[in-house]
Amino acid sequence: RSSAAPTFGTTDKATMYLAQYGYLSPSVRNPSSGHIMDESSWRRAIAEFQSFAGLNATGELDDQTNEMMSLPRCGVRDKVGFGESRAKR
Amino acid sequence: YALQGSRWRVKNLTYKISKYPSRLNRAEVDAELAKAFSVWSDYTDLTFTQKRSGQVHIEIRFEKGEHGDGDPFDGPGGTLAHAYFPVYGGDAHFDDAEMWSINSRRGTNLFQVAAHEFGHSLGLSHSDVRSALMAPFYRGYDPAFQLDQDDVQGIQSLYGHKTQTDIGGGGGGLIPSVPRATTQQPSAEDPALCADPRIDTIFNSADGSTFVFKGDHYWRLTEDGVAAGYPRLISRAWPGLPGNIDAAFTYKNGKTYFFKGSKYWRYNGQKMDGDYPKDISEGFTGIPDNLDAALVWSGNGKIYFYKGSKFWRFDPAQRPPVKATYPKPLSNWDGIPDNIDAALQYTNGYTYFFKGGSYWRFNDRLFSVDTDNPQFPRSTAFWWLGCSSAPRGTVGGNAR
Repeated sequence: RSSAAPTFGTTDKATMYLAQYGYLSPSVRNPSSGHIMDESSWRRAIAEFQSFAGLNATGELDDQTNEMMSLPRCGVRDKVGFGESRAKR
Repeated sequence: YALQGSRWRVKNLTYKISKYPSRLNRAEVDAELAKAFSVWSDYTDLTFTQKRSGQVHIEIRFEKGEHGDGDPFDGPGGTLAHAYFPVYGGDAHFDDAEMWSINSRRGTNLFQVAAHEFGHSLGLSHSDVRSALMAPFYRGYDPAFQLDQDDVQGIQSLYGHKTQTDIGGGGGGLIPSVPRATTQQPSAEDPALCADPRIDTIFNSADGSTFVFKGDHYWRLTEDGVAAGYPRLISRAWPGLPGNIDAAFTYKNGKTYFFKGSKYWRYNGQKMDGDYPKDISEGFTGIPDNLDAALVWSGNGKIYFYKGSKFWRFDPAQRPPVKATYPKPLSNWDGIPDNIDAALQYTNGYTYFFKGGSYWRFNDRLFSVDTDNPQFPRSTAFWWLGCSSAPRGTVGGNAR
C-alpha cells in the first residue's frame, strides 16, 4: 500500500488547498475519487484564487501563487453562500 | 466585502470563552477578545457581553488538531482559526498550537485574528480587498490597526449604522444625546495626556465619535475618558493630514474640515475629499490664518472661528459669508477667555471651550458660561480625559 501512496507535491497540496477554501469541489479531497479532475476546472480554480488574492489571474500554479497559499490564514472558505459567481455584492 | 447570507436577529450578543489558550494569561485574553469585539461595536449598535457560563450566542475555544467539528487544525502556521456564521451557531475556534501573542511582533496577534473570526460570527465572509480585516490572509502584527472602510460597509450592511440615543436631561432646552457605550470595555487613562492635558483641537466626526488631536496623535473619547488602544497617529487614520492642527469641525454635510496655518483640508470620514490642502482665504473668505478654534454653534447652525481676542461668524449661504461687522470681541461670549485652544459643540448639544488644562461649558440660552457645581472652568483632564487623579467633581457623562 505504501508504494501506491501518491507523492504529495505542490500540485497535490494546491489541490487540497483549493478544495479546502472553496475553489474546488470538496469531493477532490476524497482519495477514493482518485483526484480525477479536468484541466479547465483546475485552471479556473487557480485563476479564481489568484483573482481573490489580488494576484494576476493566469490559471498557472506559479511561485507567487504557491507563496500566497503558504501564508497563515483563516480556515473559513473564501467562497461561501449562494450564487457563487456573485460572491461580492 | 461579501456577506454569507445570515445574521443575528438581535443586537445585544453574549459570548463566553469555554477553553482558554494554554500559554496566555486569562485576564489578558479576556481584555484582547473584548477589544476584538469592540472593533465591530464601534460602527454598529451591536453590544457584546462576556458570560462565564450558560447559554451564549458565541462560544470561543482554543483547541489543537481534531476538536470535534470535522475541521481539524494543522499545528503552527497554515490555518490559524475558523468560525461559524450565525446560521451555523456563530462559534469561533482558535488553533492552540499557534504562538498567540498580545501587543507584540512575535507570534500571531490574537486581537487581529479574533476580530477577523468574530466578523464571520456576525455574518461576514472573506473580502478580496487586501487591506480589509476580512481578507483571509494574516498580515502580521499591526500596532496601528484600523478597521478598513470595506469592513465598515460590510458590517453596517448587516446591522446598520451606529445610532445615538437620547438619555434625557441636560440644559439649554436642546434634546441631549450621547453615544451609548457599546461594549463593557473600561476607558483607558493616558499618563502623558493627564500630565499635560492641553489639546490642539477637539471635534465630533459625522458618526458621532469625539476625537482629541494633540501633536501628531489623536485619541477617541468615550463617555468618561479616552478609549483603550489610543493614542494613534493622525496620519494613519486621516491619510494626508499633518499633525499640530489648529482647529477642526464637522459640518451639516457630514464633511470634516481641518485648519492649520493658512491651509485647510476636507475629509469625508477618514478619506480626503478631493484635492487638498487649499488656502483658507480661498475656501473661507474673510477668515484669518492661524486660527485658535472653530465650531458649528448649536444656537444657529453657523460656523464660528476664534483667534486671539476676536471671533468671526461664517455663513456659507451668505454672500459675503462673513459680514463686515466681524470680527467681534470674544468677550461677547460672556465668561470665555481670549486665546482659547479649542471649541466644540458636544453630542449633548452643549458648547464647550478649552484652554490650557481647563474647559468651560457655555449656556446657549443665557449666552454665558453655565453655572454649576463644581463651577467652571473645570479640569479637562478629569472630566474629558478620564484622569482619575485630576481635580474631582461629579463623574463624567452628561454632567460635563
